[in-house]
Amino acid sequence: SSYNFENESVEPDVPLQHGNILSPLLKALSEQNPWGEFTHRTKPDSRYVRYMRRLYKQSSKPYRSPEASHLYNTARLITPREECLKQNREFFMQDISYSLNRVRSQEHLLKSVLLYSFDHNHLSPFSLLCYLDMKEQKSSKDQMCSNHLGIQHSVPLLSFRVHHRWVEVDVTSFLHPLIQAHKKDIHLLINLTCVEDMISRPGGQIHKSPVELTPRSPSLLLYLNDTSEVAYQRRSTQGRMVDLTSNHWDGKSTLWELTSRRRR
Amino acid sequence: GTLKSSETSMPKLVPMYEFTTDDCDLYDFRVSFKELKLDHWIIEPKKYNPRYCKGSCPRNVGFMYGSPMHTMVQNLIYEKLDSSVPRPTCVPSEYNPLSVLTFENDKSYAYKEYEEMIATKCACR
Repeated sequence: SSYNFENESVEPDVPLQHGNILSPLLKALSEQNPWGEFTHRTKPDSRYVRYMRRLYKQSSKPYRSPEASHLYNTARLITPREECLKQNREFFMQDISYSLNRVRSQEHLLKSVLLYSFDHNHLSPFSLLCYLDMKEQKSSKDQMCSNHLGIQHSVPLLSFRVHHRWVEVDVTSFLHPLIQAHKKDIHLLINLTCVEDMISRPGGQIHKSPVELTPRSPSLLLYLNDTSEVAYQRRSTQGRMVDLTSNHWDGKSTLWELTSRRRR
Repeated sequence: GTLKSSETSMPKLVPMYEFTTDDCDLYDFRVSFKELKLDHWIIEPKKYNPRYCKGSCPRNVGFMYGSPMHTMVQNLIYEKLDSSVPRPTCVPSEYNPLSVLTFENDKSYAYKEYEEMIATKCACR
């Protein structure tokens, strides 16, 4: 039988389109592969799985902390298209393309961040001063990775503390029009230049050398509010959107530290 | 010695939940996404307990099962007027959402909160 999810009827034997959980659940119950017969199974990247598991734990707590009363009921972590990265690696700007195929029309953008992963040998958190320069590229139909320059966006010096291996750089104001236009792909030229913050360290020495960012290109993390019937509608208790990133890494009482402290 | 008269004449009441009845009630139904061969797609949670409602609905339901007045009316219709009208049945009346983290086949990751995925209460209606 067919089920009508959000104005689209999904046949059990139709490959899953947008991560809708119920259709593959039914398929699994009728012993069919939820991704369709011929999809090869790629393994998820353990770093991203760890990161998203933390987000899952923080977000799915039955009672979110009051300051985290944000409205998102969907978060999507989109990794850059591999095929474009190879092509333009020699440019000092990273040419990055993201596929927004999965973002549905009823998923409204609340916040978007570039997620950088750091490889560093610092034992304690440290601060960075960074300058982000970002341009949108216009893609022509026949080319997936193109080099027309479009809208430019420069974010002045950012200062953030590096916890663990991830840094989120907020680019909501720049990406909002692109994502709300329901583009299926976005092509960006991105350059993030960072030096370590000049905070003197205990013991008096000041560390000046620029921190080498990993060559890995940032992934795109979108916080969305899905207004479709399938999604759980959160009632805003405070009616305003708070900084979504702070409650992950505010360092004061993150779940991660609490559990490790308790275990210790 | 001798028991007080009040003790000998009152039956000893047993709390209701010690009686197994077939009245409308909520039951667990645990599935593991690994068993369903969905764990390569659903990263979290590992298990899912949607629960379900089962049991008979007494004739004069009243509010004991959180049933609206209409339930009694439907019962009357079934008994007195037209037995082709079904009797009230035991169904879920309240739900909880379920948060799911999935790995999509375009290598993106999706966290989503799905509405009404776990039954938390039953009602006769």
